[in-house]
Amino acid sequence: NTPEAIAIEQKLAVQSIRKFLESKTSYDVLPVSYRLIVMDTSLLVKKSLNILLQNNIVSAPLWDSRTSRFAGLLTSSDFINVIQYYFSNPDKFELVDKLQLDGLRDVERAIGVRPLDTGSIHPFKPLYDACCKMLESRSRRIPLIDQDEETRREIVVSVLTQYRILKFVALNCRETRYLKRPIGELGIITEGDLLRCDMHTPVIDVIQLLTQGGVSSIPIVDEHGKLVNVYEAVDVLGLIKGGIYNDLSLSVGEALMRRSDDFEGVYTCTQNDKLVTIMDTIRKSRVHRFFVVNEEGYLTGVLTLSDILKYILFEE
Amino acid sequence: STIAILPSSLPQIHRANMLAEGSSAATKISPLSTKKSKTRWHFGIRSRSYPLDVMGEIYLALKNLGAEWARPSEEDLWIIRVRWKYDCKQPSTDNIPDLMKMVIQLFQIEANNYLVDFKFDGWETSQGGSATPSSNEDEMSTFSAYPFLHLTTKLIMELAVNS
Amino acid sequence: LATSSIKHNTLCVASIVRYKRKYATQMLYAPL
Repeated sequence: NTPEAIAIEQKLAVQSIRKFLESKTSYDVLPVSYRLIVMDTSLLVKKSLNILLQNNIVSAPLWDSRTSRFAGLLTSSDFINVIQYYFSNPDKFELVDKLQLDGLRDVERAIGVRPLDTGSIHPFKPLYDACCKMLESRSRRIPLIDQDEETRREIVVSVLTQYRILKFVALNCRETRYLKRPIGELGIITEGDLLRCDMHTPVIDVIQLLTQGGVSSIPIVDEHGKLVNVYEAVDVLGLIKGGIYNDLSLSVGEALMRRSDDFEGVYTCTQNDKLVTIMDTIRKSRVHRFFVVNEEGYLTGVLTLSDILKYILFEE
Repeated sequence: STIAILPSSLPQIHRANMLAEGSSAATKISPLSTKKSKTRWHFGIRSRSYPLDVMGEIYLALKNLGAEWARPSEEDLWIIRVRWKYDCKQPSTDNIPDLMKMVIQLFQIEANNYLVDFKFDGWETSQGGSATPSSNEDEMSTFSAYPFLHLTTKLIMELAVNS
Repeated sequence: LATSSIKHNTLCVASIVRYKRKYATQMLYAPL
């Protein structure tokens, strides 16, 4: 178990996992039977929010019945855009309340944000290609699109997420057990001055940080810099449930009390942890990032699923 | 491994900390309910109306929506073979079929309890030709249900609004 | 075709479709 031997084993294991990703297709990741919830773009935004919450999902493909085409993905970024639009135009409540899903692109233009390009890929392309496309598009999910045989219209077969792909690897690649180098040595942790806030920061400011940083979570630290909680982009869905925008004046600590009691908690790790245990945690739990802390619990960095996927696809 | 869950991030502990801090809003904010009201699913749509009334409602709704149907023969009064021009903004090139076929059938579940079932029945092109000879039912495996689902929502809404 | 009860002016319809060797329950939510 010399460091050299461990390094060689890790290199070979990563290359083998990569070959696995090249040999499988996105279709292979799909369960034998699954459901896909799609929303008609003429639905009201506030209704779509209820549908996501009711089905315990945070995203759904959209379908434009007028053109009979797939119309992109509804994600938490869309709700963040609506919140920012409303916060800059508080007199426009009527418009926000009546906003339909096909109006979300106008909201993006109104607040000057780039549409989230989710790209898409055919279900029978290599899983490796789907991962690369997903990382290119900065989205954490990628729609699988095929074509209806008779009408040649698009079919949304499913949507793959980074979490689902890494879980598929953790469940099917025995080589993950050889990933025993400390993550602090791999150069894959996002360190330095992470965007952060404290419990009293207004939640609207935290939402602005999410957009400004292009990130999906903001760590919350105490006055000494110790990690105490995290505000995630998906928490926005609970904040404006029922189309009520009054809670934007809350502090982030108060807004977090909206989280449902089955929230699993924020996962932390240290520089000394290895990908073998990180992948095992992904196999067993719905975890989307690991906040890196030192022995006393002070925040030093974050390891996201994108960081792990990039390492497997491109490093070593 | 030093992977752990941050205790202060667990909802119950976070709530206790916020209340201990005396935050005024904290007492008013309740967590999202975890129990999701289960969607109750039905096959097709149910009706307790008189069977011929149900059929009349369906024909009326189809007419209002601009659909066509084959004249029913004596023995299958309770089946409607529908053909529906799927007018979508996509430039319809001639070889893309734009006439959706659907079979609507009334079933009796028990006395005074009926079920209207909707079934997709393939495509045709406006020029009357049948759709590209799609491989038979068994092989055809890239089928998008969304146009079919969309037309049934329009029909169900027409029936709901009329009734 | 499977249908849900109409709630809050929203209707959900679904059908189970075979995609290659797998089965997708495609659900569409639409406003009344």
